[in-house]
Amino acid sequence: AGNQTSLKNFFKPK
Amino acid sequence: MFEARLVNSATFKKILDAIKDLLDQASFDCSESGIQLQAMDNSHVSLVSLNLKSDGFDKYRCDRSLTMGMNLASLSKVFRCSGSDDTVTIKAQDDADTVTFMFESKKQEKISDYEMKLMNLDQEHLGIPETEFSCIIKMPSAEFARIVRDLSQFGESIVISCTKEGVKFSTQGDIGTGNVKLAQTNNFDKEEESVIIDMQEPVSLTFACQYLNLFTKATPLSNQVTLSMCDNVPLVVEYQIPDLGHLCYYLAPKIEE
Repeated sequence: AGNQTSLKNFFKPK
Repeated sequence: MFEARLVNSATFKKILDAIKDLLDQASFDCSESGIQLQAMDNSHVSLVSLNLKSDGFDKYRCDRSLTMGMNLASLSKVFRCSGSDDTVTIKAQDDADTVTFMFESKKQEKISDYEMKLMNLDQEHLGIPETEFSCIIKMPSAEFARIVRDLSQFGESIVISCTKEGVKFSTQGDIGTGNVKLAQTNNFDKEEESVIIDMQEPVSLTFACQYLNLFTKATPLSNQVTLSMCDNVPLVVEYQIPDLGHLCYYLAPKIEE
């Protein structure tokens, strides 16, 4: 159920 | 020169067990303030963030900040050689390409050391924005592990819904559905057994069982786990490591197809 999102959508490289 | 001594090497072993199935390799960033590790799994769905403060160690010295890239399967092999009551001392020279682990038994009648090659890892540190979470749930870590394990039998995802009455874990799969509801407890005497919910707004998010199960490998580290949730933001699963620091996992949510 549902599509897995990527963490990179939420956290950006420093 | 870097040197860190931990009387209870079993704690480090537990930390390793809690991250080695998520990460193949990781960099340990050592500085005066302690040891930190931040790494995403290969699929970029979850992130591990470990923070061990220097004063939690029995001895700690770090003259110059250093980053030690390690293969975690190799590190596990090293720690498999330690006894449960052993003390561990981790040592590295500045700019070294190896790290040494020395294990000492309680009565010091057995001392072993293992030198391991370090790796140069391309590490990318991610900025984790400050979040005002809608719901923060504190619950027994063993209960969380049990619920995740039970529900994983039925489906690939778990929906975690939190209201001020309690928290509900739900799953559905080919054979049917499963729901576990936990009410907030009033048993304030035994904090370790309590379910405490701090809710600003109700929230419901869907997460992959596979990752939640891997996070629960940290259960031996702490009696309690904290789940922090906010709409459209990764879940934070936090285990406090008594007197030493914390281990946090971040998990990107699943969204409607």
